[in-house]
Amino acid sequence: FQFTIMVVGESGLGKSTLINTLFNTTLYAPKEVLAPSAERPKTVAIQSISADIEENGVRLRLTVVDTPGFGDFVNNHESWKPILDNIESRFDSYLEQENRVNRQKIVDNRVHACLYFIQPTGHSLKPIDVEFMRQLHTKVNLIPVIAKADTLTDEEILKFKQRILSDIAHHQIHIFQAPIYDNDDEETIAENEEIASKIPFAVVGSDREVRTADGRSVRGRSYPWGVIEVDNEEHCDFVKLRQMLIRTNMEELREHTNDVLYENWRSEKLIN
Amino acid sequence: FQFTIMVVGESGLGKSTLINTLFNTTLYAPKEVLAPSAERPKTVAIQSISADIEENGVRLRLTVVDTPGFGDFVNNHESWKPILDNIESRFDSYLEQENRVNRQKIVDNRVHACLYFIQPTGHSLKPIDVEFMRQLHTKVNLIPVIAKADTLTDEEILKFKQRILSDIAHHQIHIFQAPIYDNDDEETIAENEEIASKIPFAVVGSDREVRTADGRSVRGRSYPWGVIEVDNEEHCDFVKLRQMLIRTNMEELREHTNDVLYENWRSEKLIN
Ligand SMILES: Nc1nc2c(ncn2[C@@H]2O[C@H](COP(=O)(O)OP(=O)(O)O)[C@@H](O)[C@H]2O)c(=O)[nH]1
Ligand SMILES: Nc1nc2c(ncn2[C@@H]2O[C@H](COP(=O)(O)OP(=O)(O)O)[C@@H](O)[C@H]2O)c(=O)[nH]1
Repeated sequence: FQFTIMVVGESGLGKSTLINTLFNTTLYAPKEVLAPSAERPKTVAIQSISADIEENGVRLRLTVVDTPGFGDFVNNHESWKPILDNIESRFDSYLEQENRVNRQKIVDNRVHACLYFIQPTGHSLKPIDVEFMRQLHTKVNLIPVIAKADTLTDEEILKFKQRILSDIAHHQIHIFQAPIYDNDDEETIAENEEIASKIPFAVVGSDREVRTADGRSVRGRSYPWGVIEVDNEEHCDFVKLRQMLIRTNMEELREHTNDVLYENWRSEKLIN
Repeated sequence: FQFTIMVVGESGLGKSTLINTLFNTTLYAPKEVLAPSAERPKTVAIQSISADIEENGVRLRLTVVDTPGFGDFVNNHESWKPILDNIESRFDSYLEQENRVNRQKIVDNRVHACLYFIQPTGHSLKPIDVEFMRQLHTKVNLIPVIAKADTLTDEEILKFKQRILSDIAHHQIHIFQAPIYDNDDEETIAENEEIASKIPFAVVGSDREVRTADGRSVRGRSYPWGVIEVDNEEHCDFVKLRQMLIRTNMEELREHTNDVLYENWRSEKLIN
């Protein structure tokens, strides 16, 4: 089946690296940064890259939608607009397929999740973060993550998460809530509560192996003062993000997109 | 004597922390971040804070000029302008004092150095960085630093520094060069060349003491995977920045401001 995830955040927040880390594949080759003299683009671009991957024995067509330029200009006025347009054009194309006589082969290209990368300032959400999330939260499942979380100490991460959640509440932004079903077994409920308690996930990505002080080979980043391990839950929330996105909630993300976000958009569209 | 340093960069790049670390004093109390509901300022502010400090047995009146808001808005159009105006108004006030009959007590409030904080993206300078430096490099001694350098591995720092220097060269930006005098002794020359080779400095700041694995108490940041030590030259260029700013070049910075930057501004002003 199809799963489309959009990735949004300013350049240099480790987005490409995180996607490679999440899906254990070099979906994005190491970035060719534009030469100093190159003409820089003036607007936000929308780029898609797809791959057939296998997760938990399930084969899926993963599409990652990249949004280079978002937040990168001196003026980022309405930089959310091309992104919103893209999400809605995918709704349009789904609606058009739904309205056909033959509906056997509907291709679902709608965006099922949007990973929004927050700069690890340690302070609060930035105006551009708030603006983006307010413009898009009724059209896509928003999953905010704290980028490059190895910039922050454990104490700073706790304070920052609290502050982000209160900014989100204050601005009445809806972020994706992993549903917890009462009829699930105790273990699953506990697991989902544990995942939910870590939101927004403080993530670190790495597409290379490094050696730890005690000789293990791990995915991580090697600094003179130590090695951060991406898959170590004491070091960051990468594992939790991966669990939520791929193991426990891929189905919920697709359903919520179809049953709620798309339906609301469709009703509004047909009323107008 | 007087030394005025201006600090510029977006919120959350560790500027206040670095100033406290540089001068070993809590010049800036831990930041009170605005509440989620607080009205955010809409323009760049210019704020000054002064303290009498002693460095190398020399007592000096240190003034730090802060520029909150720079780079923090969705639109940062001309966010350099209030900063340039402030620098030039200080030139104006110096010129006015120079033109007086009694010139015994000239107070030199001109900005002697501007620490410009570069976000550790690992890619290249951002448009806002280039624009700021191009607008200000003929009016103030620019000292670009890579902020929160503990975000980058040694390898990433080397590549990033090279890229920043080629961006600077491409845009014909003049940054402060620590002069190397041929008539200095060998040791001083070697030291100054060593300092110059590290520019732009990759800095880390910390105003708290932490304990290392081997029991030492150091200024640094404690992560689950290790402790970064601010004063350890294997970990970052903080010591080099401090040497250049305070030990070796405070006099050059003031002289260059007076003999070159101010004089050029004054000639241009009198011609027009
Ligand atoms: N500190 C830190 N650096 C990272 C992380 N992920 C990627 N990087 C580095 O950050 C730089 C930019 O990463 P990239 O994935 O190209 O960012 P993008 O521009 O958002 O796609 C590269 O030097 C990466 O090695 C992370 O989790 N923590
Ligand atoms: N990783 C890292 N974090 C830092 C560094 N310096 C300060 N911080 C943290 O970054 C956050 C913002 O620092 P602050 O000095 O208030 O930044 P400012 O907004 O630029 O003045 C705080 O949580 C600091 O503890 C540094 O060198 N490296």
